[in-house]
Amino acid sequence: FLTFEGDLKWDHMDLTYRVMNYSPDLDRAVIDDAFKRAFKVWSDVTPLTFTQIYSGEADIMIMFGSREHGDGYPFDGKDGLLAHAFPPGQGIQGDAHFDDDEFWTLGNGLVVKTRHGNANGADCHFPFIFEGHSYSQCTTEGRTDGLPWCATTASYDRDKKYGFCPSELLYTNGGNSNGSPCVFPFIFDGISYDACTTDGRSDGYRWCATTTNFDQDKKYGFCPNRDTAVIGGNSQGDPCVFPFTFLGQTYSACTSQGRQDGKLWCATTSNYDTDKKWGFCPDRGYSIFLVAAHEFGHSLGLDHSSVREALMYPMYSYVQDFQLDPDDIQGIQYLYGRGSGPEPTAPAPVTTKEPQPLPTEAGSTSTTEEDEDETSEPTIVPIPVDPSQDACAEKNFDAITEINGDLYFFKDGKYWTRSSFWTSDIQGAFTVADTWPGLPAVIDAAFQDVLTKRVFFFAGRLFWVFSGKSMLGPRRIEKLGIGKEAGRISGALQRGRGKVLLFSGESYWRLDVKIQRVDKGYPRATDDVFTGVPLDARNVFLYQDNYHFCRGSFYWRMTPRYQVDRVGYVKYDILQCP
Amino acid sequence: PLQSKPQAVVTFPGELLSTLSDRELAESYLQRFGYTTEMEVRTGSRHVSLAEALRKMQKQLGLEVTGKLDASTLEAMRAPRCGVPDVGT
Repeated sequence: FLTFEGDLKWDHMDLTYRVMNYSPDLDRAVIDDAFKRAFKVWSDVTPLTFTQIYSGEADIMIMFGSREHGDGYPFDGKDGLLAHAFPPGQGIQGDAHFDDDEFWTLGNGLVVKTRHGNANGADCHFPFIFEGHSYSQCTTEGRTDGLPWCATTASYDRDKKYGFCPSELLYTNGGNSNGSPCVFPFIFDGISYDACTTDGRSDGYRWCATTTNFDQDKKYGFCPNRDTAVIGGNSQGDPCVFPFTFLGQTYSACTSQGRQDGKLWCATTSNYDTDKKWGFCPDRGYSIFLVAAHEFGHSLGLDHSSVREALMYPMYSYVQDFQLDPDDIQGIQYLYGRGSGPEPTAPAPVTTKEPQPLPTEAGSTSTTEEDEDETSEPTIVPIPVDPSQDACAEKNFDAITEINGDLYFFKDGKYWTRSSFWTSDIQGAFTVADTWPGLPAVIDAAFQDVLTKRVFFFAGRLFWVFSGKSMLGPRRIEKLGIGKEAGRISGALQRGRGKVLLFSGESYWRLDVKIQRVDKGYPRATDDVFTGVPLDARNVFLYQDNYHFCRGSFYWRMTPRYQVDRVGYVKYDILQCP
Repeated sequence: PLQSKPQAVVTFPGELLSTLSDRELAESYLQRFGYTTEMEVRTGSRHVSLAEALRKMQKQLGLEVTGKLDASTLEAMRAPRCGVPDVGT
């Protein structure tokens, strides 16, 4: 293995990455998943962790681009150079760029992930049988709205399983229209367009307006590639048009006629002889997972290896069941070790206060008059801290919630509080059993009903309701109308008007607190509404009117308008540890 | 008899014309990926510096080290790959 001159490496283990834009070749979720798995290749053998963020500057910024894309190292059209990355460091260092003139797949040809329909986002199955005919691409047959669809099993006639294919009539990527579909025709620069266009752009990405008039409304999105989109050529992304005429002959499929390299191509208008518009037909493409894993090796400090089987060998080759080569493992562990993790640093002295009065008296508050008096400056006396009592030493929490204006952090039968209205230091640790007798040591979630001040606690499939110290429960969450699919409740968001959202796995229910029953029409998929937050959050809670989703040491903050506007550290931002 | 008409070969618009000779392809590849520098190409005797650079590349990429622009070396040069140079910063 080789490292870069001077053993360039990151000076911290918990790295962040951000995907700046997406190739139209693959569904966004497929690309995100491929990058996540590509990072996992390296985190599996080192103490490194990788967390995706959606705004601001990440350690590793990832982008797709073609030809000259801003860094002075231009790509070269289809094939040839596939991607490149920069060694660790600030700014562009550590970043990874992918050539969007390539056809990005998972290495085995076109990946058409469906949306909607009844196949839960499964990929198209080609060929599939519909009304006795075989289809090897998406079709609008059987529909009047022109939306391309496909079966997700070998026979739609038998299984009736289907989904809609990528199409600008269904959605757009990026831009400023939250995924709205194209509106045709639309006006741009005074001209009417009835299809996606690259006009007005120098990067070759196809776009459309999502209202009838871009000149007026400035609303737009990028068009996903259809399954018949061509690669490269001079009309990248446009679909093949069959039949087309070439040298006077008619072709109703891709052909290698006219080429010496045997590559298949098609025309993107009905007549190549007059229009000269063409592109390559989809082939196996390049695995975005394999290429990303290689480039992320560079981003971490590895240079090219001369071991042909190594991931860091410079030439691309598709591997079905990928395994890191010992050469790669030796290289990355030479830089970062094998999972021993960074040494803990001694905590700074923290002042702690006496325990508070009971927090759940109806109408009570967590601060009493005399408390306020005690806000005189604490004298910092270095007090040896018992790590088992120090909230800042905890890696994560069983549950986090706001009760009477204070944030409560629960862990293994202990809890800490911190006022969420003014900066105050952490109070505690207190014993859960002292405050809520009868509650188990480990809970999964808690919330306070805003109207009655009662506090609900969840552990596994059981829940308790406390009014002050008086407890009702445990009862099974079936009583709330929550089905068996919910193994544990990971968090709750109070929504006003007596409604609370309860999260479990990738779904959430809306609880009517008054009748203690979930509303009809639930559960719903979390990422339908809360897009961009981790679906495996350990804690979900409302804090300062924003929704917080925690995973590991990070939290994702979402505004009431469902915009993730911040990703940060629970320890430093929410606990406000030194 | 199956190919009654001679194959027409078309230059497709917008396609990077690969009119590079094998030697020009080799020189650009070796320079781009750090096996030789532009200066070496210009000042050294072209024949010697190319063979030396080819040997370096063949060794680095696990090819048979011949110092010659043979078929497997040309094939390697045309293979899809990462854009980070193999040698140097």
